[in-house]
Amino acid sequence: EAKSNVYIVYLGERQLDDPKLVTDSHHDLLASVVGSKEVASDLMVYSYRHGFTGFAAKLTESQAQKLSELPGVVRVIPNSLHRLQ
Amino acid sequence: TTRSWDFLGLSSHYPTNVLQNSKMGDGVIIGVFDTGVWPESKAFSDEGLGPIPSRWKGVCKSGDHFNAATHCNRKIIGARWFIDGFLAEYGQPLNTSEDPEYLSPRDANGHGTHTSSTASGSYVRNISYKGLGPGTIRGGAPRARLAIYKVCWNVLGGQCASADILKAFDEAINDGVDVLSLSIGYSLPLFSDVDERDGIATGSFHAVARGITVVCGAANDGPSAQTVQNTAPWILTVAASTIDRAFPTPITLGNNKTFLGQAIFTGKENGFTGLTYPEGTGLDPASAGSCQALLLNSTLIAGKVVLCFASVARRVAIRSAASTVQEAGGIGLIIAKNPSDALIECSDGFPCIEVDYEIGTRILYYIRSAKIPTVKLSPSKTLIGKPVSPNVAFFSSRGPSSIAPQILKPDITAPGVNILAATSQLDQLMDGGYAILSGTSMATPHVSGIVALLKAIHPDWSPAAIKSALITTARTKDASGFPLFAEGSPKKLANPFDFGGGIVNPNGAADPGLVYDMGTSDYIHYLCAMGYNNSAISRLTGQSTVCPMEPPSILDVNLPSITVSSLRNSATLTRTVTNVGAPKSIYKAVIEPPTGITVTVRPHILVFNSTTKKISFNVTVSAAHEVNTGYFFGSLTWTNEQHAVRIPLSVKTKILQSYADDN
Repeated sequence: EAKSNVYIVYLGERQLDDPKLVTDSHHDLLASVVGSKEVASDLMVYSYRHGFTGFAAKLTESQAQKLSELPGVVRVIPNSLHRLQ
Repeated sequence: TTRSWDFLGLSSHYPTNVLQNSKMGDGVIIGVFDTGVWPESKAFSDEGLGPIPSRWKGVCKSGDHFNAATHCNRKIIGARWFIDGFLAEYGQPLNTSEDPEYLSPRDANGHGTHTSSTASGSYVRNISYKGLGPGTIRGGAPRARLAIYKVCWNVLGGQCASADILKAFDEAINDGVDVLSLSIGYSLPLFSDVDERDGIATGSFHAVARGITVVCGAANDGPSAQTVQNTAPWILTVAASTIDRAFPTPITLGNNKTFLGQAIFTGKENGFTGLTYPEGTGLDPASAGSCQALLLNSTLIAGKVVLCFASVARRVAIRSAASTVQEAGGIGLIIAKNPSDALIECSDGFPCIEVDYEIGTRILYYIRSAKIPTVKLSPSKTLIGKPVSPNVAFFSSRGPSSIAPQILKPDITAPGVNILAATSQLDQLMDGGYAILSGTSMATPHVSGIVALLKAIHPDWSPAAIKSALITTARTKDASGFPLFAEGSPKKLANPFDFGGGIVNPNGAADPGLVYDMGTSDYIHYLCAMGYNNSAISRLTGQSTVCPMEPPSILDVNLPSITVSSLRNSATLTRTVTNVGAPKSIYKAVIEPPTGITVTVRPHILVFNSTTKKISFNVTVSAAHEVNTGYFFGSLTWTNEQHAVRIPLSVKTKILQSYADDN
C-alpha cells in the first residue's frame, strides 16, 4: 500500500462567499480523486475557506499528482516543518 | 522589555509619545502564531481594559489545562491550536515524556508567552531575572488585545507545520485580527513566494490583501550574507539588535588586574580560587583548550576556574564546555570567543563568563606567567544607557534576499538580544515566570507592538504604508549621533542588508510625512517581474492577470528602498510617494550617493496640496565603475521643515553577468 503524507492543495483566492459551500467543494474535489465523499472526509486534514481556498489532506504521491492536474488547482505541495527563531 | 521600550523612545514616563497618543494600542487585535500562551502570567492581566472589540469573530477554545472561561479574558481574547499537520509529519500521538506539551493553547515551551507579552503584555512592575535587568516589563501595545494561534509544538526546540500555519492564517483573517506576529522561519534554500510549502508567504499575501500587517522574523543565520528569510515584499521582515544595556561581569586576577566579561551570572562570589588553562601537547596543542572539545584532567580541574578558547560563536560551544568543566569538578568557566551578543546562563548559578580573544589572551598570559594563578569571579551587574551602544546582532540574518536581491530585506531592526519577558512556568531557564531570551523571534513582537500603536493612530493606513513609515523614519545612528555597527567578524558599520532602514523609531513612524504605498496591483507588478506564470498570479490574487509580454522591471516596485543588484551602465526607476502629512507641503530631495555612483532625481522638488496627494519621481543611477564590485550604500531623503523621509540606496556594479559574487 502506498504511503500517505499530508499535502496542501492550494486553490487560490476564495471564489465562494459561503464557507460551508467552499468546504463542500473541497470534499467534492478530493472525492473525484479518492473515489467517494466518505473517503474524502477521512483524508481531509484542513479546509482553508476564509482567507483563501484550498485544503490539506493525507494523500499518496499518485493522488497528489492527479489532483495537481485538475482544473482550478494551482499547486499541490507537501507539508513541511518550520522552526522558532 | 524592562529596558527595550525606553531604548526605543516609548517610555511610559513621557506623556507625548506614540504610546500615549495611540491609547497604548487600545482596540487593536494582535494575532500571534507561536507555541501558545501561559495565561496565568500577570503580563496577560486584563485589568482596566474595556470590552472586547465588537468586530472580533474568533474563539477561545478549551483544551488540556486550558479553560476558555477562565483563561481567556479581555486581554487574551482568542486562543486556539492547530496540530493535525504537525502530527502527520511527527506521528501520533504526541510524545510528551521528554518535552512536556499540552493539547491546548497552553504554552509549555515558553517562546509564545515571551513573544505575546513582548507584543502586547500588560504592565508588570518590579521584575528582574535573579536581580539582573530590573524594571517593569510590558508589551509594545499594552492595551491591544491578543489572539493566540498555537501552531508550534514543543518538540526539538519548537516545530511548526506549514499546513497548520496556513490554517491559522485562514482563521485569523476571518477572526478580525489587525496585526499578525510570526517568530517563525524555515531553512535555506528558500521556497518561492508562490510556493505554499513556505506557508507564510502565501498566507501572509491573503492577510495583507485584507489590510492585516504581517510581521515576521528575518531568522538567526547571520552574520553571513543572503541568509534572510520571510522575504516576500508584502511581509514586514525584522532583524535583531542589541539595546543600550549590558551585563558586565568582573574577573579579578590574582595580580589584582580586573577585566569585565559579559555573562548572566547571578550566583555567589567565591573569593579567589585556582585558575587554569588546559595546555596541550603534540601536533595541535591548542586543541586541549578549545571550548568545543575540552580535554580535562579531573584531578587538575577540581575546585578551579577554567579558561577556554571557542572557535565558533554559537552557544553550543559554551554549553558543551560548561558541562565538561562541571563534570570534572570545576567551579567556573571563562570563554574567550567572538561576540555573539546573546548571553545564556549556565545551570545552577555556575559562572560562564564571555570575554573577547584579546582579554582571553591576556588572562592566558597571566596563567602562564604566575606560579599559582588565581581568579575571583563576581556576579554580573546591569549597565544601561551610555556608553553601551546598540549593534545589529551577530546572529541576525543578513540580506540581500536570495530570491530577489532587488527587494531589500530585512526591512527594519528591533531589540532582540537579552530580552526579559514572561514565559511558561515549565521553562527551565525562568525566574518567577520571566526569562531572558535572544533571537529575531524577540525582535519581531517589538515591531508587532509598534505596528499596533500605528494602527490605532492611523486605522486607514495599508500594511505597505505602515512598513514605509517604519523604514523611512528608522534610526541609522546611535544616541551620540554616530553610525550603528553590525556585529560580525570583525564588527563593521551596519548597512541596509544588516538592518534594512535601521532601528525602528516608533515616534517618527507615527508622523512620517510621506509614504511609499503599495496595494495588490503593486504586488502583481512584483510577481510579474519575478516571472511567475499568469495563472498562479491570478489564483493567488483573485484577479485575472495577464503579465505584459515584456516583464515589468522589479526595480519599479514601489518599495521604500532602492536596491540595484546588477548595474552595468545606468538604470532609471520610478517611485511614487503619498503625502500623509499637512496637505500643503514642499519636499526637496537630498541625495547621499553610494561611492562611485551618480544619482539624479527628477523632479527634485515635490509640491503637495489639497488636490495633489501622490507624486511620482524618477531616480537614475549611473556607475563609474568598470569592474564587478560589491554593494555600495547611500540614501535618498525627501525633506521639509518637519520631516526627513529617508530610503536606503544599495548599488552593485556587475559588468560580468551571472557571476557568483552576489553577496
